[in-house]
Amino acid sequence: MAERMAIVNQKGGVGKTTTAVNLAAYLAIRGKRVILLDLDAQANATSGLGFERDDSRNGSYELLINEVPLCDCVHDSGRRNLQICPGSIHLAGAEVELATMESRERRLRNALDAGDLSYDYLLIDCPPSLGLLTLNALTAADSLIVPIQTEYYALEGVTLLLDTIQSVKQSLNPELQIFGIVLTMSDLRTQLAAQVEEEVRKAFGERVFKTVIPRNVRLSEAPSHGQAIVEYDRRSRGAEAYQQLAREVIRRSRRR
Amino acid sequence: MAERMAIVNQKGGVGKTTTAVNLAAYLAIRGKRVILLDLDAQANATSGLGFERDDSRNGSYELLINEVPLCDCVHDSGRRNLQICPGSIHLAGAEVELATMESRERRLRNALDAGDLSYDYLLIDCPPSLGLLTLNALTAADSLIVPIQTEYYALEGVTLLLDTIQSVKQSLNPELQIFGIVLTMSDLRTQLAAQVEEEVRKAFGERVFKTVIPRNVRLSEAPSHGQAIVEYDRRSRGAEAYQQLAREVIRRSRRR
Ligand SMILES: Nc1ncnc2c1ncn2[C@@H]1O[C@H](COP(=O)(O)OP(=O)(O)OP(=O)(O)O)[C@@H](O)[C@H]1O
Ligand SMILES: Nc1ncnc2c1ncn2[C@@H]1O[C@H](COP(=O)(O)OP(=O)(O)OP(=O)(O)O)[C@@H](O)[C@H]1O
Ligand SMILES: [Mg+2]
Ligand SMILES: [Mg+2]
Repeated sequence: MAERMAIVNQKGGVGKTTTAVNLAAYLAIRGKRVILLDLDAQANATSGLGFERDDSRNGSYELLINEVPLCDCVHDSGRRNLQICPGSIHLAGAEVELATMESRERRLRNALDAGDLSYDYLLIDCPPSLGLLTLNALTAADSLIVPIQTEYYALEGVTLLLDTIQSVKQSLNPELQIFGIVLTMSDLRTQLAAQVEEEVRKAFGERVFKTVIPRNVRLSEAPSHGQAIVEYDRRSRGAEAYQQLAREVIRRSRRR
Repeated sequence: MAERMAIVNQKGGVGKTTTAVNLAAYLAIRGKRVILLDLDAQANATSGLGFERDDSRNGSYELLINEVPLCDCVHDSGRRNLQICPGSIHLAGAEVELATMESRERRLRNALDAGDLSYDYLLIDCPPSLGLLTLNALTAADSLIVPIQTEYYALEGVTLLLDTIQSVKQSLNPELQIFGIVLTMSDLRTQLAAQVEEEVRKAFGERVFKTVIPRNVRLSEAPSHGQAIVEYDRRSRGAEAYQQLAREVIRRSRRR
């Protein structure tokens, strides 16, 4: 199986981290071996699973910049089947450090290829930009999950993202595909959400997951307890939606 | 008066653009001469005011990278007292281009110092990162407005932002100050929003604006019409909050 998936969208605050953390948790519960790799200097996915900042621990910065082997950068998350390669503040400087390195877009791919850990899914939580960190994720990934918030600005940014994916496919990673598009923070009481959903389904058809993630305050409360939604409130609408999404991801993986 | 203010927070989706656009519009209505400078490749502030993508027009990329004079990069917005220096997709590559330039963090400051346009407020909408574009804004600005969404992840990122501001003050821009912190997207029906507000006011005291921007769907609808909230729905709660914020900004400016 061993699928590497980047959760990517340069628009900020669209639910990348929330999707990465909660999808990882539900896939692990379904018996899939999951590694969650946090490639954002904010390290939200890391703290969202309850990891305190600990700069003495190796993580995605050391993997990418210091070439520390993958098995030394991946840590137990305290949950069965789920491991984490934590993010850190050091990633804030990584973009500039990478800019002058040889094969600067391929460093993550090379690090993952050299690693000898086995997994079913390796999910990469990306920062809100199309800089060298995200380019590394697009080059390393087999496929992409693109969260799109049901808002106007989020819709606008999709063209820029698709153009970038195309150019990565041509030059760095020809096998790269969009695994799926997930609509997030949808408040169906508003006309805007319904309009954006209609436009996205019209433009991307089957690639859009049937599961739509509703706006649900429990999802934004869970990280302050260092818990995935399944641990914080498994009966919430947010939990049910991510459980549903995990099922859809597993079904799609089988069909590929 | 001529105050340069950067609207900054590396956390994505916290309301930077919505604050930049709507504060600019209300300051202009109050008779202040305003330039809105869009430093984000997503160019949301540009489209939020109704500007179509037009790559033949000079904007912030040309100002920063090609050293085109400020007066050739600033355009009429169709509103009295409000001009715009548009963002564009080209900014996506600017981070890497800047990485190998001389005085790479000071290029925006130098470009603004050389410009001979007069204004009362120059607002800079920053992208969701602490890369070289945002560092240019922090080096060029007199002061900062920091939108903080009343959510856990947004609160977490503040330390990283403050550390960066400190290091810019020490090495690049000693006069830089936080003009104000504005709480955004606050849904006071949730306990989380009230908790975050309490923590922010405890940590930052007077620097936090009294005005809190509520979550209000009209604010997210306005950009799809290319309008500021004052044009789209001036009686909405979102409009009233940003009008209030503009008053507070003017009052604080007088006291400085
Ligand atoms: N479905 C949802 N309902 C309610 N709140 C949500 C939902 N999804 C995410 N959130 C909250 O919205 C905010 C933005 O989500 P998140 O941080 O996951 O987005 P992101 O795309 O990872 O942001 P960034 O671009 O900064 O990395 C967070 O505070 C999160 O808790
Ligand atoms: N007070 C509010 N109420 C409701 N929606 C809002 C509010 N403020 C902003 N929004 C919406 O939330 C989304 C995020 O806001 P915005 O794009 O202004 O944030 P940003 O910090 O500029 O994002 P980025 O980090 O991508 O630049 C947008 O779709 C916007 O329309
Ligand atoms: Mg994130
Ligand atoms: Mg923005």
